[in-house]
Amino acid sequence: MTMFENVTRALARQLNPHGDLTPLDSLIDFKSFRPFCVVLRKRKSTLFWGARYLRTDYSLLGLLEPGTSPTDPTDAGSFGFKNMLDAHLEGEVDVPRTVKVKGTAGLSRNSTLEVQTLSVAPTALESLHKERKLAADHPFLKEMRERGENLYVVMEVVETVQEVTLERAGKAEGCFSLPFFAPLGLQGSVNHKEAVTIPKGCVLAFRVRQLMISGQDEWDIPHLYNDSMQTFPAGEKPEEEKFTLIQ
Amino acid sequence: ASDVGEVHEDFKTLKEEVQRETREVGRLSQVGQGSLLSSLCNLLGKKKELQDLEFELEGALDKGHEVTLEALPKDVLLSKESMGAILYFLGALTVLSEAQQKLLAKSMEKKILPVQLKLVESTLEQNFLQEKEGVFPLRPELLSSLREEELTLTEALVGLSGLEVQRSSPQYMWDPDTLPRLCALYAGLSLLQLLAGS
Repeated sequence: MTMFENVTRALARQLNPHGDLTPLDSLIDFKSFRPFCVVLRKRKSTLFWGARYLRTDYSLLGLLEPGTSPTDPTDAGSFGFKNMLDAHLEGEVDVPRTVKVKGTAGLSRNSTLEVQTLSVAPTALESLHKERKLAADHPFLKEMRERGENLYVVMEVVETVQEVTLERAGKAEGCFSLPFFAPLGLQGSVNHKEAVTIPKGCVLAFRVRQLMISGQDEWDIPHLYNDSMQTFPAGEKPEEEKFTLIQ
Repeated sequence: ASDVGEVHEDFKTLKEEVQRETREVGRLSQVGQGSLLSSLCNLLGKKKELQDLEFELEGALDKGHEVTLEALPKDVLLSKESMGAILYFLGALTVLSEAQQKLLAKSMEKKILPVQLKLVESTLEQNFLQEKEGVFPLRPELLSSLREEELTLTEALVGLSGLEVQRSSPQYMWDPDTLPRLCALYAGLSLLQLLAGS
């Protein structure tokens, strides 16, 4: 698991234990998980190891007919528990937590992590809903409709307030240096030094709500959703039952 | 799989979910299970390729098209449910690090998956809702059948998921933050044990 994943998972658990705050897996994708971004959910996901969402590169605002956008679409709120988070992360990014089975390791971290939430303001959503219909001919929507995909809209994010660099260094010995681990190539994977710089405004975790579409251009984002709800009206997806895996 | 937004309750829920998906894989023919196993053996330790396979299968589930897997010795027909179950386990395996995937393959070779599964299951059963870190006694019989090398292998495998086992005491350190990774390991072990056993 990468440092970034360690940090985002720790954060999500700290802020919202057993809740629906989803940690971001990949630093490179953070711009695709801003408020209003449309994401797909993996067909087989489970909250036991994280519901996983896939980026689409589309924002809800880009899928609506042209019109006015809310000038301030989001509410921001800073967290006041920086110290608590720091204390938690101090342990979480500790490589030996996973490697110290037998090893020795050092951890250095030269900065702290400050985060804030951004969420789509209910009034902004209401006015969008009233004023702008879906662009029914949008190629992305057509493709998703054909595939019967469920679409989700990022409604709330936890993002960094300042750029932060996290470092960790691991030097595992003992069990990982045993001869039978060498052919597995494990020594290299646990003897490492790594650092990651997380930019300011980087999304670390997010919450989504399901986008519901009726007819060609009507849309809504209900507060509650479950697996039985379909973004696109039922009966529009072709039925396939069998798949062949071929050599 | 659990609904998004639905909070899972306890280990029993996870166990039932994993058993449900395992049953689906178990419905594959012997040839199908063998094919899947050989395919996975080739991919364990190659996280990117495992993820690519996952996306490819997701695409197949969407469109119903044929999927090519290099490692498969024969054509295998999969039902929608089996495909879903395979995706479920691929999702679990891709949560694990490449090192863990290699250790799983090695454990399979050494036929110690049942012991490792029991260890993880027992730990999860006792601590699933435990929200505080702590040191807990380890039932000695869980590891007593393992030889030195196998014990080291097992310690490394669970250790990389954050479960630190100390054989000298014997005890283990529980950290609630490791729960998702241990759940994924539990699912991965369950699948591989099924396939290796059959």
